[in-house]
Amino acid sequence: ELEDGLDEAFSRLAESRTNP
Amino acid sequence: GGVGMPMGTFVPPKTLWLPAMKGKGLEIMGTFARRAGVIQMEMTLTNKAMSVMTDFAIQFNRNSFGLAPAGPLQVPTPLSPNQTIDVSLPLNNGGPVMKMEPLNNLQVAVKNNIDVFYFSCQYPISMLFVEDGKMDRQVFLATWKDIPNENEAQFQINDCHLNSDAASNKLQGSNVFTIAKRTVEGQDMLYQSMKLTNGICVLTELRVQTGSPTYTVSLKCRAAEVSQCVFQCYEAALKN
Repeated sequence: ELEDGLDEAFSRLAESRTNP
Repeated sequence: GGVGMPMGTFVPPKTLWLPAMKGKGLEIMGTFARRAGVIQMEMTLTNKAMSVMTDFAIQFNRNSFGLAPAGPLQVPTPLSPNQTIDVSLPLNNGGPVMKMEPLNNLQVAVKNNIDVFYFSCQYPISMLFVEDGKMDRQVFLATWKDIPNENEAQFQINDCHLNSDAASNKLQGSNVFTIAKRTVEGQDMLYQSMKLTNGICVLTELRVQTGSPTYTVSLKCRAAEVSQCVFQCYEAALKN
């Protein structure tokens, strides 16, 4: 569950950096 | 370009550190390498004087990361006129610290039976990237968030023709570790970490746009002054 959360967090980070 | 080692570590080509004119006939070419976790100062000494050279010794001025010789400079003496010898000096980071400008500058004194000679050289900061610099993913996310935006530096690398996986592999040879990769709108975003011998951690985001030779590197570090030197290592590792 933690791993899924981290995967999701990196996706959000990448998304936020591309579309701030 | 430099010589690629089996592990992929980038070793810059040797450059002229002490011209014979300034060394009363002693010429020193040198570079730095990190081999199996040990920083090495690799030098080629040439005797361009008309007499033999003996009694070599080396000393560093205090420097930003406390680099110091881990032992004496081993030169089989005497060094005859016209003789050239390669020597390798292991270093540690237990020496006295003083911030240098640029940060990676090293002032060196080399002595022989003729005189004492001084020169400055610059080491790639990647020599200080330790083998266990891969940050835990959760720690990376928390640290990235925690480091203020003012501490973020952004650089571009032009004319780079590797894809993101090849770039990741090349950087890993210099102890730059990819923690996560995401693709957003045709851009590969690599999240990477490295740790310096003095414990400073650097977090980066490397953006590779498919079909574009320009990479963007964003660096976050609490000690923001290291960013420029880290960027130089990215450029050297990826372009060689």
